[in-house]
Amino acid sequence: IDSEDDLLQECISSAMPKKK
Amino acid sequence: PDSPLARWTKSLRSLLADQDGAHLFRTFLERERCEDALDFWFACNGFRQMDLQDAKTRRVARAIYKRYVEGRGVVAEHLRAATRACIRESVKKQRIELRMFDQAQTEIEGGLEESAYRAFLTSDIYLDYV
Repeated sequence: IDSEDDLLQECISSAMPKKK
Repeated sequence: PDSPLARWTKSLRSLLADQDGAHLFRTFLERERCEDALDFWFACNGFRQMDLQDAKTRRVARAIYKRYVEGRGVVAEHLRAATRACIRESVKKQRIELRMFDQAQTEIEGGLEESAYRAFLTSDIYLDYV
């Protein structure tokens, strides 16, 4: 099971701009 | 005219929509020890895209609250007391909504826009890149 920190990091990464 | 650099100076939002721009801005904020403000801003965007039916969503809401809102970090410091109280209530009562961090995000974005973003555009980190 993922830790809350991992989930938070995943959430942040999902919103970061991706390479064009 | 439509180079990334031209977009970066247009607005904070256009800077953050660009991968290199967001990365460089975060490096600048790290030096100022306020990168949490940017991470929080992205966390709010990510959170709004989550699925309320997913059990993960509740845990992420609590993680955002614990990491940025409840403590004494740079985000908590810049939020209005009423905004923090409102989020605390939502988390404690498990009233999780996808827009529960919107007000806080607006306040942090305003703060970034007024100080850090302007300072970034005259910083050596930015000028070296240009």
